[in-house]
Amino acid sequence: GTRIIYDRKFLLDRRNSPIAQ
Amino acid sequence: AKKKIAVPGVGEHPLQYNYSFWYSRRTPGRPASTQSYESNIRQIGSFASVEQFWRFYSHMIRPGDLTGHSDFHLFKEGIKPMWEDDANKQGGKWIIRLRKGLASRCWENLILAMLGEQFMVGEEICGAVVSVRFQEDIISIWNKTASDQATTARIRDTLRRVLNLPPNTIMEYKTHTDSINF
Repeated sequence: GTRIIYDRKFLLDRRNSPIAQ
Repeated sequence: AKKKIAVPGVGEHPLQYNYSFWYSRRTPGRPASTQSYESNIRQIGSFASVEQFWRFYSHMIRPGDLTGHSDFHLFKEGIKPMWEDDANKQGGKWIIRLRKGLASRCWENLILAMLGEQFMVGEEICGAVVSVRFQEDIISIWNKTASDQATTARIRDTLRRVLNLPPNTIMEYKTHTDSINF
């Protein structure tokens, strides 16, 4: 199956997304 | 009590695997037997998405700010951060000793690489640990099959890349059976 791969920048950018607050 | 299995929230970015954070701290003066190890380790919680990860991580103390003999463990949900777990029995770990001051940054880079599936070794990764000690700190990443040299080499090469360590940094692979015998 497809693996869900995220790079460091993508993960860091989600840090301050409204949904994570 | 059985912990609820985490699921991604609406609009969140799911991870390839669910993970659980654990914390342990050695009680001074107690022998480090298996039983005391298990009783000193606490599960903090589980997550299934990028956003849920940040909700835990953002509220956790950074490893570099911990005092005493403590560890954070981040393992796939359902795998205990212990040699005795079925997923770890045949496994081993890469160990990197860090001079004081590097643990927080290295731990973050390590777990982001693990959550983002940067290691490209199929189901092999079990989890990661940061161990805060008096003289130095240690980070490690555990995999299922210690005898699989292609996998352990790929994990080592990915570690070098994602941690951006000086070229002379010593990396050591230990099988869990070696650790038990020791």
